[in-house]
Order: sequence, then structure tokens, then C-alpha cells
Amino acid sequence: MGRVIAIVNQKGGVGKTTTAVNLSAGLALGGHSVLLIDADAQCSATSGYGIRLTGEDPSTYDVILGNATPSDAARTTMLPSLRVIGASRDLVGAEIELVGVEQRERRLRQALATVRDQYEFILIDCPPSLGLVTLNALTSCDSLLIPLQCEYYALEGLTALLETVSLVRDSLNPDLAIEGLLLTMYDGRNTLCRQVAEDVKGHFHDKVFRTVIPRNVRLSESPSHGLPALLYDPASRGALAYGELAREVAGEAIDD
Amino acid sequence: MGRVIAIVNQKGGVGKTTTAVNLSAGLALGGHSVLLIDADAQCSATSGYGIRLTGEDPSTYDVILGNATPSDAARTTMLPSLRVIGASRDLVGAEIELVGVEQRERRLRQALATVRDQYEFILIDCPPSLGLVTLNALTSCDSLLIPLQCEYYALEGLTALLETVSLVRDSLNPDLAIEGLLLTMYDGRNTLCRQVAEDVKGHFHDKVFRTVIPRNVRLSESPSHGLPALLYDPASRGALAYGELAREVAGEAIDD
Ligand SMILES: Nc1ncnc2c1ncn2[C@@H]1O[C@H](COP(=O)(O)OP(=O)(O)OP(=O)(O)O)[C@@H](O)[C@H]1O
Ligand SMILES: Nc1ncnc2c1ncn2[C@@H]1O[C@H](COP(=O)(O)OP(=O)(O)OP(=O)(O)O)[C@@H](O)[C@H]1O
Ligand SMILES: [Mg+2]
Ligand SMILES: [Mg+2]
Repeated sequence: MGRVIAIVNQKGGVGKTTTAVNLSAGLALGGHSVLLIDADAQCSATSGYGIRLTGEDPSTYDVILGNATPSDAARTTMLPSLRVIGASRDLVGAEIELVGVEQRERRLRQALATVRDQYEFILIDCPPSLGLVTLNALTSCDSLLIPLQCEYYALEGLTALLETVSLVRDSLNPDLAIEGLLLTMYDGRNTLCRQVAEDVKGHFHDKVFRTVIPRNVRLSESPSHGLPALLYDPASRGALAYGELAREVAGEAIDD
Repeated sequence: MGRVIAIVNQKGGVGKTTTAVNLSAGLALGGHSVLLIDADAQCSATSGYGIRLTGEDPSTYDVILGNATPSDAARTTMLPSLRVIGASRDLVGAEIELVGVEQRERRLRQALATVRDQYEFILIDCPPSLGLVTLNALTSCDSLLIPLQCEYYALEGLTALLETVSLVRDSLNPDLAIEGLLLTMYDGRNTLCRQVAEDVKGHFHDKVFRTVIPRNVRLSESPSHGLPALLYDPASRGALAYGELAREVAGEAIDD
């Protein structure tokens, strides 16, 4: 039975897509079968794998609105055990179109029921908002992974996100758990960054992943080559960190 | 007659709020009367000025839904010629509540008609999405300022934004102009950053502000003190750059 993990944070630019692309690659390189769903109209995770959808291709929008099944929409990638459901710009419209629809928060959950046991991991990259598309992801998943930049505005946004999570748990998805908080773009030379990291660890304890993702230029270069950093520059600090995160998420031993 | 400038980019984390807070401060310190409207449910620009709204305080949500006038909602700040209309979390709900409302994209424009000539500049900080709240900002403004991080994913998002702008120009706001593209978090040592900056200047020419905002830790520290960098550390490279941007936006001579 696949674990569905939503990668969520309404704060923008904290590393959601970078985590979705590189964690999915790390899990696939580790031998696990993975489905990555790009639920962001920006289509970043789709382009992070070098995929460009045409108007005819089934997308996440079609899966949520029920026009295509996840199996139709899942595309192969350069990694044998990874498939990707790409996003398209019409997801912007979904936020409005879903308002009047029956079971509007449960559409993705219903759609994913047909593929849950074909993958060990299903990851969902979310847009920087708490709208109906993100609510669909929070209603479909078993747990959520929260990338967190060690910055003041990012820390401020955490309370709103955790409140939304408990609302979803009460009404739409009672078993929703927190997979963990992931510190991203960490730079130990920066005092504010160190302080925020200490605050988060002091407050969330073992809910914070032991793996910390450093700021590493290879992570921001790799999408322009349509490759995860684990394939673009496997020895880079960014790629190594996401490899370690994949082992931690999969429950395998990580190096201390 | 005040110039209304929306600070927009659906790509997250590109420096919209940092620009809204520090450009409004720069204009106010330059002697101009300024109104800053925080239209993002994350309330970052509100907290960037050390403002915390209580449930009783009128907010941007109330102004858009017509429950309060901009004059009721505008609060004083530590800068004499700057007022701020703060955001609150209920803006998240506005994206859904506005769907069924008459003239749903023009609400903010209608509300601002009452205060336009009381300020020389009205700045609107937008959320990282192209939903109904951002559409309200695009329909209200004379021009838009697009902060752009020199990164691959940020560049990709530009096409979608410019297409939305031309749609808004055709149907809702015929005079909508581009104030300019602002390069943010610029780090000349980073090859990708230099390449993206060259691409953008090569493509958009004089639509790119001459002022470039460097990556500068003081800009990310100042919000934790509830102050713009121009007051927190006026001699810092980040504060000086935003001072220069304010002169450029106001049409005053800038240093070469
Ligand atoms: N550890 C890192 N080191 C250096 N750059 C990074 C790192 N993680 C992400 N980036 C870069 O920072 C920017 C923001 O990251 P990303 O787009 O993954 O965030 P996001 O949360 O998905 O953004 P959005 O809210 O727009 O969806 C991107 O340009 C990305 O390449
Ligand atoms: N020039 C800069 N140098 C260093 N840090 C910066 C700079 N500009 C912004 N930051 C920091 O980068 C992060 C993202 O900036 P900011 O929050 O202003 O972006 P945004 O576009 O408003 O994000 P969102 O899409 O979530 O609204 C913040 O933590 C901010 O403090
Ligand atoms: Mg993203
Ligand atoms: Mg912002």
C-alpha cells in the first residue's frame, strides 16, 4: 500500500518543488516505485523532469476533475521506477471551477484510490497557497512533508499551515499525520538561519528531519537541464543531502 | 492623483513582500505620501511593519468585500507619510467567497477610488498565485512591478504572468502597464544568476529597472524587528538598493 506524502507550505519559494523532484529521484534510485504528482499550475516539478505537456496530454487537472485516470496521466521518466503526472496551466482555473463541485476536496483522493497500491510512494508537489487544490492534496495524503526555509517570514507562516492541517484532520482526513519538517537552504554561516533552525528543533523535536538540506547552487542549476540534482551532479552536497533524506523517509539507516 | 502599483509574481519567494515593505519605506523617506496594501493572507508585509491586527481591526479582506473603506482600514506607521492596510488570514477565504460575487474582480478598484488622490503612491503586495485577490490587484492598478529572482524556475513563470497581464488588459483594465521587472537576490558570483539576469535584460530591455537588489542578509533580518531595512540598517547594501529603487520609481535621478 503506497504512502501518499503531500509536500506543502503556503509560504512561497521554500523548496517544495526542489524537494518533490529530488526526494522522488532519491527514492526511485533507492529501488522504490514512486509516483510524483505536480499539483502546481506553475508546472515546476514537471519541467524539473524535462517534461512539457501538450494540450492533448492528460494532466493533474484532468485527474482532479475526473476527465482522466492517474494511470492514463502517469508518464515514464529517465528513472525506471518513477512516473510523473504533469501539471498544466489550467490548474489555475481549478481553484474556481471546483468551488461548485460535489465533494470538491475529495476529488484527488477518490482518483488516487485506483493507483495507491501500484506505488510504494506517491508524492504531491503543492502550490504556495491553501486553496482547493492544496486541500485536495491534504485530503488525499497519509502525511505531509513541510519544507521550511530558515527565514523569519517562513517561520511566521507555519502557524497558519498547522491550523489548516488540524482543520483538515477534523473534517476531511482524520488520519493525516506530519511526516516531518525539512530545513532547506540551510547556511550555517548566517546567524538568523542558525537561530530559526534552533527554534524549529526546540519546538518540533523529532518531527524535524535529521537530514538538513544545505544551500547548494547545483540544486538550482539542475532544473534548467530537466534533471534532478541526483542525476545532474550526484556528488554535490545538495544531491547527497536529498539522497540521505530519501533513506530517512524510507526508514532506512542514515549516516550520522 | 496617486499611482497604484501592484507587486506581483505568482512564483513564490521572489521578494514581493521585501520589495513592498522597502520600496514603500524608500518612497516615504523620500517625502512621498504612500499607502501600502497587504493583499496576502500570509500577512508578511503587515508583520514587516510590526503590525498585528486583532479580529476587530478592519483589514484588506474587509475593504475588498466592502465591509470597510480604505480610510477606515489604513493605519499609521513609524513613517509619517506612510499608511498600511493590514492583511488577515480570512483573505484565504476571499478566493472562494468572491467566486459568486458581482463584479468580483473590480471590488478593490471600486474601493480604492475613494482614496486614490490622497496618496502619491499606492502599493499592493500580492500573494504567490493568480487567483481572485491578485486579479483584484491587477484590475485596480495603473502598473505592475514584477520582482524576479535570477533563478530558472522564476524565469519559467514569467510567461504565464505576462499572459495573465494581457488577459486583464483586454477585459478588465485596458491601461494596465508594466512598471518594470526588478532583479532581486542578485549574486554576481553565481553563474546561473548572471545568465538569467543577462537573459532578462536582453529580452525586456528598458523594462528592467536599472536598480538591482543584491542578496543581503539585512533584508531578511529586518522583518523580525518589525522594521523595513531602511530603518533597521540604513547603510546596508539592501537598504541602499531599495532607496535607489524608490528614486527610480519616483522618476528622480539615480546614481550611476
Ligand atoms: N537547497 C537549495 N539551495 C539552493 N537553491 C535552492 C535550494 N532549494 C531550492 N532552491 C532554489 O530556490 C528557488 C525556490 O525553490 P522552489 O522553487 O523549489 O521552492 P517552492 O517552495 O517550490 O516555490 P513555490 O512556492 O513557487 O512553489 C528555486 O529557484 C530553487 O532552484
Ligand atoms: N535581497 C534579498 N536578500 C536576502 N534575502 C532576501 C532578499 N529579498 C528577500 N529575501 C528573503 O527571502 C525570502 C523570500 O522573500 P519574500 O518573502 O519577500 O518573497 P515573496 O515573493 O513575498 O514570497 P511569497 O511568494 O511567499 O509572498 C524572505 O525570507 C526574505 O526575507
Ligand atoms: Mg514549487
Ligand atoms: Mg510575500
